[in-house]
Amino acid sequence: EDDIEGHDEL
Amino acid sequence: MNIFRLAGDLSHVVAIFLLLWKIWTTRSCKGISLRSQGLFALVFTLRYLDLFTTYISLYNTVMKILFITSSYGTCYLIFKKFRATYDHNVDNFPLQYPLGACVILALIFNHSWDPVELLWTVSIYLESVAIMPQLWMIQKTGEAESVTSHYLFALGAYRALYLLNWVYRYFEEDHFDAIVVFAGIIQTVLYCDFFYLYITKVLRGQRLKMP
Repeated sequence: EDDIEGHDEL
Repeated sequence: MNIFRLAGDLSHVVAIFLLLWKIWTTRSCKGISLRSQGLFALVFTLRYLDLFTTYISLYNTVMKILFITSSYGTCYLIFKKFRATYDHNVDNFPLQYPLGACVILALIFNHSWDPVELLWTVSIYLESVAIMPQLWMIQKTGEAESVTSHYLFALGAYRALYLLNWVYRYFEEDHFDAIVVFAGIIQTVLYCDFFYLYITKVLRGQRLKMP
């Protein structure tokens, strides 16, 4: 599933 | 964090400082596309709105602030300080098409309809094509200064290294984000022609000239 609680990449 | 991502981020930082250094030391922004730099400023603004909502790490926050401030700083140098040296006649890539396409794409393919998330999605798509005005400009003038070539190589390498990071994360962390991977592939493919010329010409001490 997609982690949309904050994108950890730049 | 893995080595590919760290190397990608560092490559991105090197690219930014190479460009600022070139403009500052030559007191000229000749050969640099304000349209591309403006798109990058827009990309970072849209993407890093989460600075106000989500804390990830000190590294993450510092890099985001660095990317935003340096992109606006670059635009300031081109648009104000060294405006006399800006080639506005050749920096005329039409922006409405990529902008429109990215907005439409973000409305179709996104993770959620949250406004901040939608703007993040636009920024991901927009970043993948933001270099087009710069490449267009080089195509029209037929050549690029060596520092500009190094800048472009470092900037292209950044997303190429991120591609390796996504492969790594897919296998090691079971993490996969189709949107960034798709955009990252497009972004890297756009640089391929340039990478070829850079390796075959610039690294051998020749000027980058378009065939």
